Amino acid sequence: MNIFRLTGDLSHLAAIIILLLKIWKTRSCAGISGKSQILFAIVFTTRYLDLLSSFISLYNTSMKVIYIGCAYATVYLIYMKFRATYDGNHDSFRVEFLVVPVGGLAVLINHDFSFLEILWTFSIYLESVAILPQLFMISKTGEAETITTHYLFCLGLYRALYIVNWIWRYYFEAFFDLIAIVAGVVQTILYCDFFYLYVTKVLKGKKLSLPA
Amino acid sequence: DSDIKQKDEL
Repeated sequence: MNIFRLTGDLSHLAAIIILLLKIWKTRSCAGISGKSQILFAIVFTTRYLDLLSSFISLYNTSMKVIYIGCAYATVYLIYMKFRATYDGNHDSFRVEFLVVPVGGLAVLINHDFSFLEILWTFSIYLESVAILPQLFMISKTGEAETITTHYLFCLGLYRALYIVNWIWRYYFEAFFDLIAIVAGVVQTILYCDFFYLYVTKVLKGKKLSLPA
Repeated sequence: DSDIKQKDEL
């Protein structure tokens, strides 16, 4: 474990908690893409199946349980408890265009053609594009609540910090996983225009609004 | 393919 990965995990945890609290406190999921949240729930489920088979550390296990629990709680709040506030019209990204190619790629390019390894690879590839429905929804509505932008910033920052963690591990542990690195770079690149808007607008106290 | 290292990252 290194400071970059720890900060990354905490940033990821913060994002998940911010979103859950935002929906719970405001009793509304306006502006939130339910599809992205479903994709994240799938990412965690397919990645953390080893919860049952291998124990790495208390930290590792507890974070996985928290991530999975919060992901499903968020999906439940969006599609069940506060479904009246779910903006389905603007959450119209065709996720099948993500899941099918990612599934095919996971079968073709992986470290080991085994069930758990292919699921892990699928979850890595899926995570890199899972935010697209959310970014697409913001481009359709033309704006995002400030709390949602903080959620997205923490979410984007987490994988950016993981890239630094991978550089660190390459030099100090001679460890690298090309699949995770390539997917992580793609994932972080997808946030770039959001990062620009966040820094130039939200951090200056303005509302994030896109030229619709 | 690389030997299956223990996946210790989240």
